[in-house]
Amino acid sequence: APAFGETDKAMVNDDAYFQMYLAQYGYLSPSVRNPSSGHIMDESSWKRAIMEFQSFAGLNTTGELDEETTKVMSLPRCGVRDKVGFGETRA
Amino acid sequence: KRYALQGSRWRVKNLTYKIAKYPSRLNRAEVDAELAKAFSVWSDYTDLTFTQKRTGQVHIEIRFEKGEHGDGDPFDGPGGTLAHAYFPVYGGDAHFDDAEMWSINSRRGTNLFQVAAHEFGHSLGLSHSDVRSALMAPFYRGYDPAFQLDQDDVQGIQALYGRKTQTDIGGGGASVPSVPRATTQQPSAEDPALCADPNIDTIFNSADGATFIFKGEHYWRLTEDGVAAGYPRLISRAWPGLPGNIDAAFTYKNGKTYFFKGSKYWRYNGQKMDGEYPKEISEGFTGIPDNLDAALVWSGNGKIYFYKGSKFWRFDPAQRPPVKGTYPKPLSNWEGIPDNIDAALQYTNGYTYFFKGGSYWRFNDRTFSVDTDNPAFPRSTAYWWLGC
Repeated sequence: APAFGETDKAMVNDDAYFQMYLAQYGYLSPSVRNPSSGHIMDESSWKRAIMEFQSFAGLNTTGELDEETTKVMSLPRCGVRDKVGFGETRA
Repeated sequence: KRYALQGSRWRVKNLTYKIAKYPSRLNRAEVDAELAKAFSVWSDYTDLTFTQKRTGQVHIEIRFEKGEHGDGDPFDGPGGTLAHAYFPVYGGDAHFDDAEMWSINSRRGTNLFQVAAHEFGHSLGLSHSDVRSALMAPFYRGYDPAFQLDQDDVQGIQALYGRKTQTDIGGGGASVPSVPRATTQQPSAEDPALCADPNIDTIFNSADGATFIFKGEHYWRLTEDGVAAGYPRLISRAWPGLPGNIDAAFTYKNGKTYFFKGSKYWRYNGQKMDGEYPKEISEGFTGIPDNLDAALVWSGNGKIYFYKGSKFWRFDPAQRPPVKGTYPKPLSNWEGIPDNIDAALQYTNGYTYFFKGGSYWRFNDRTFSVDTDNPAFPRSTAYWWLGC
């Protein structure tokens, strides 16, 4: 069983999880969070969302879901969005 | 890198809160204490006050819930999302995932105090910070027994609600509240050891207005009416590189805090050493002796005064040499202040205070003598400053 407080590892290796995560915390359009709506996304939006998260979390902004990035995404955290409104740059 | 303000804040500073639904696996009284402590993280640096109510309308409602709980933002079981809170414009409420293993003062589980202090930052108008060491960073970083707000958090909350204007603990100063103080402005906790032996090594204000007492290896932060809950703590944890049993300390108008012990002194910027220290006192404070009793920046002229035995020195960094004229002079010039004092402080209310044994004196800068008041000075340090 994962050490208490960490999101289950199996859950983290699912692409949909990352999309949901980035949408939940303000890096992608909230509509991505609606599992019933198929969501096609262009590569540049996806890359930009990952880079914004990496920048906010103090990681190398590779634009890829590398090991370091997915590790931080699996940390227990606060449910409030990091970005106060989708697409807005931080003050 | 810095804090982020969501854009709304409370227009009042005396806020109320209610724990509408408690966690299923913790003692209610303990939850009350931990959440009060979490609020005090923010009231320590502002004039915000937080009063718990059991019923009726409040500013901030707190609930421990599982899964979907009526706000469209369901919790996800153990791990993942631990809690969320709403900014003032959206009501300020805070919700915690009751599926988490909430813990108190333990490495196991998820620390309730730290997560609650973070969520209450949102309830007050703070967004997430990208400063990794800040409380308002979004990621839970595990139990931290020496928890301290990061400067980034302090700047964020003071950008919203201003700095703390402490009232006089010693009963002086114009800012003494005319009405009885709110009951639970911030949790103060009597410290039996300090009450039993209220002799102190030194007392000083930090650049951001907090007041600290040093004794031996430990320190306490003062609240409006006593010592803050969760103290004493180790000096070496908060001011890395600083030893215990400090002789004297003061914060100068450059925002740096200077500590003196034996023949050495240290300079800190906040709680970070500000260069290579210790240095010799004779090197940085020419004309000032070793093994000091006390030091302060006097409210009367902004110069630095050092006290030792029955003598005192005036140090003016703007002069060459900084100690001019016929110093040292007899301490008896400070009419009514005894020799061999333990500590001295210009408190944030602008008054100058001297401490010796378990007593203290408030100094009247105009008459240049101990203030007259009822009750008269000296007064009990334990009662008036330590909340005993």
